[in-house]
Amino acid sequence: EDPIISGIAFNRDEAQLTVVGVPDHPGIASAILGPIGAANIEVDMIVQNVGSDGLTDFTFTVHKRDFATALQIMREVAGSLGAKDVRGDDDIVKVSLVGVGMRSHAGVASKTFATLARENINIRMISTSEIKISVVIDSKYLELAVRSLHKDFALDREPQDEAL
Amino acid sequence: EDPIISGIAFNRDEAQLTVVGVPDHPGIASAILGPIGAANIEVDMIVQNVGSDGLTDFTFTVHKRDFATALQIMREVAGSLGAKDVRGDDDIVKVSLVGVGMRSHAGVASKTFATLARENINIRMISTSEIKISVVIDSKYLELAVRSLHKDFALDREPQDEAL
Ligand SMILES: C[C@@H](O)[C@H](N)C(=O)O
Ligand SMILES: C[C@@H](O)[C@H](N)C(=O)O
Repeated sequence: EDPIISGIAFNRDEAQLTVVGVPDHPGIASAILGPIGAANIEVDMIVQNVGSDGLTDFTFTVHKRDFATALQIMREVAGSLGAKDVRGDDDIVKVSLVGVGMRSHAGVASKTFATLARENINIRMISTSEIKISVVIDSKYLELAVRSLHKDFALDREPQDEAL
Repeated sequence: EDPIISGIAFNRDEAQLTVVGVPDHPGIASAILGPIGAANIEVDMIVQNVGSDGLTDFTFTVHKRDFATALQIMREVAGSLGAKDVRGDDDIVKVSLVGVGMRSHAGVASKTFATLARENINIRMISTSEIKISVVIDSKYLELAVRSLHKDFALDREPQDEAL
């Protein structure tokens, strides 16, 4: 399946929270997101990588308006989870390349990363699906990232603002 | 937007590779996936969490048939990236809850995680999009995970095998 890139989307409303150094055993992910779901806070991205030495980090993004509440909740549960730390940052943006057949091509992802590398934009977080490659970057790089990707992938359609 | 879960999908063909402890600066993601793209290897999931102390881990999944080749390529580039280690595992499966409005509800994600926790199934990796919550688990838990999620979410449609 040849990838067909339909466009670029971005989201300036997000804030990220990371629970650092949680035990990598059953029940932890549920204990982290349970209180967030109970507080009726919408979650966008959830990213957890493979752990090492029995620990891993758990990151999720919420709307900026829920950042302080979510951070407060996480600080309250972190102790009971045995987490090392809770970190948050609301100065981020999500930029996504949207299309079909994305996964059938490491080329699309590596081209996306090469464009950002050339512009010296650090990729803070990555999450993909069959129809999207999403990266989280510092918010100050939003315009530069969107414009460079738009040019390198020779896209016509205007980038879409996916406000939450 | 109320979440509407349309079903469960799973994928038994995947293998995961993790480049551990890479420097978290521009150009690294491109240096990792460039050689994989050049070797025409399809990549499904790409997961990178926020780093700490200037380092992060970078994981991606490939079809099991490409696992040995991808591992070989990663071992060759790891040194030039300054990575601490390259790890791989082909005894995994991806299980996804598919639907719309997924992100508008931490409840759906935490319910998914609670089901797996109750069955004592450890979640190795998590990646989400607007239409999917995907977890990577040990392959031995595939049937138990799919059956439990199917029951807890009271789904009708048979789970879909998304073979790559
Ligand atoms: C870290 C967390 O995902 C844990 N592995 C769990 O299953 O809940
Ligand atoms: C780790 C990797 O994603 C790095 N931050 C980069 O921008 O390439």
